[in-house]
Amino acid sequence: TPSASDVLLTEDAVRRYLIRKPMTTKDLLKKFQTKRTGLSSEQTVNVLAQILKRLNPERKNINDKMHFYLTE
Amino acid sequence: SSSEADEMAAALEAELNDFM
Repeated sequence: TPSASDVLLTEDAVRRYLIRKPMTTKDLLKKFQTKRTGLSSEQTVNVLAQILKRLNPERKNINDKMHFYLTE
Repeated sequence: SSSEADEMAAALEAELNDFM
């Protein structure tokens, strides 16, 4: 059972990160590590994919890597 | 581990590729 101090993988949390700066999928996964959220790897991938589909962030390549970002 | 992170990133990108 997650405690209040654990990291929550929510749409709002992802939105806040992507407004702050462009991030790769790996950057995002680093923010929501399984040991901090208590989710499995598969759950993390599935939930993050659903959130990104809903948010439909802008995409751009930085150093040949695809980054997502949002504007307010 | 970083290889697990790589696998998760690849899985996530594969999920999103259908959508993008």
